[in-house]
This record gives sequence, C-alpha cells and structure tokens, in this order.
Amino acid sequence: MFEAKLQQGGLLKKILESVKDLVVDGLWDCDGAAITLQGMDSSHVALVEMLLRAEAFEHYRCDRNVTLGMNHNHLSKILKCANNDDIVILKAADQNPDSCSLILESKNGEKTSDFVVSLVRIDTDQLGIPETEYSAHVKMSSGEFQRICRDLSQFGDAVQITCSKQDVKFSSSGETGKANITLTHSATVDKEEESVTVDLKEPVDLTFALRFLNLFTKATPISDTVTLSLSQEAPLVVEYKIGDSGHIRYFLAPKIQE
Amino acid sequence: FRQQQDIRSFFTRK
Repeated sequence: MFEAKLQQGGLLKKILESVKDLVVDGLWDCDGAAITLQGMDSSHVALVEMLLRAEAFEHYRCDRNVTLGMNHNHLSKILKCANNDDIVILKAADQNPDSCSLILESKNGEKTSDFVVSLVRIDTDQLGIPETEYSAHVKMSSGEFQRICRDLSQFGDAVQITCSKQDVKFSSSGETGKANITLTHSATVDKEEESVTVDLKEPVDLTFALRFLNLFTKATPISDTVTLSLSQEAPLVVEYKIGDSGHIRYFLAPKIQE
Repeated sequence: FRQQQDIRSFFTRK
C-alpha cells in the first residue's frame, strides 16, 4: 500500500496552490523514495515538475510504485478544509487505485476528517528533461520576483530577460510605453533571502509570456528565494526549493522572433 | 511579432 503522513498540512496546501492553476489534472507518481508530479498547461507552453522526497514526511510507506491521477480542483476542495498545522495522511491501494483517501487530523487530535477523492485517467506524455548546462543562473528573493512579474504585466504581455555581466534586466513594452527593471548582483550579503546572485557564463537575452510567470509565482510562499536558469534557445527554469526535501521547477518555452 | 514555442519541442517523450 501507499501511505504518507505529513506533519504540516500547510505544505501540501501550498504545493497544490502553486500547480493547480497551471495543470488541471496531474499524475502523482509515488515510489519508495519520493512523490513526483509532472504536468503541462493545456497549451503546452509550460511544464511543472514537483519532487517531494520521503524524508519530508513523518511516515512514508510505498510498497509498490503507484501513479495517482489527481484532479487538482477536487484535491484543492479537500485541502481547503485543512488548517496549516493539521496533519495530512494520504492513502491509496497498490494496484490501479481508482481513489485516494485523505485524512486530516487537528494538531490537538480532537478533530479528524476523512475524504475520498476519485482518481482520474490522464493520457499525457511524460517527458524526459535532459541535464542542461545553463548560461546564466539568477538567484533572488521570491517575493521580489513576484513583484517584478506583477508590475511588468501592466505594461505588456511578455518580458524580455537580459543577463549581462552582473546585472539582470527585466523589460516589458506595450501601448503605454516601456518598463525596465534592473537588479545588480549584491555586493554584500546581509540576508541571503534578500540578496541577488547573478552567475553568468554567457550573456543571454530571451523573451517569455508574463501570464505563465505570474502563475509560477503562486509558489512564492514555498520558498524565500527563487532561482532562474537561462540559456539561449532553451526553456527558462524557475525553481523554488521545498526546504531540503524537494523542489518545484517550472519550465517555460521562450518566444522567438518570427 | 514573437512566436510562442511549444515546450514539448525541447524535451523527449519517455
């Protein structure tokens, strides 16, 4: 059987909030080491990959690999019933389960709620993501990244990200004119979560749809920092670490000049 | 005009 007990249900709530607007139905692959989720948006522009290792759970048992086809809207309804400090237990049968049980326990043990979510059949390509050497890595405050994406959305549909030397520039333009926001590599680091790190091998200049970046920033509550990895002619990777026990990575295909 | 690329064109099917 598959059984996973998470001490802080709030983490699962945050994970779901960060994927449900991008991917409606997702395949949750469970094996002895971790739960992984991979899914694409309906227009096949973005892909999300989530990894949550067994050590994130207070108790984790997975006798045989099992894949759970989750409708994220249905799962979200259940997790809305959970407080952040509720314990969440996921349970499913080993072979081709058609449902998954979720049990919510209050911290003081005085309230228990249990739910059964019907699993859905998902016919989607599982994609292999190759190891890539990126030309630039930018690590910054996740809140600052969210702010930049939100602010630039007022000016245009797309953002041009340019990395050169020790700067990263985010630009957007439209009918109202042009907006540029430049962040410079932090000279001194007082607080790591507020500093900007630009690690550049080669200059890059790429353009991406802001609509998707704004969806990615739903993961902001998961981590104080975010890392952007860029290479010319390759998808952007936006990564939020889930403590030391996993990550959410978003991949976004660039827009190219016709 | 910039054309949006398809994410699947960068990855291989498993």
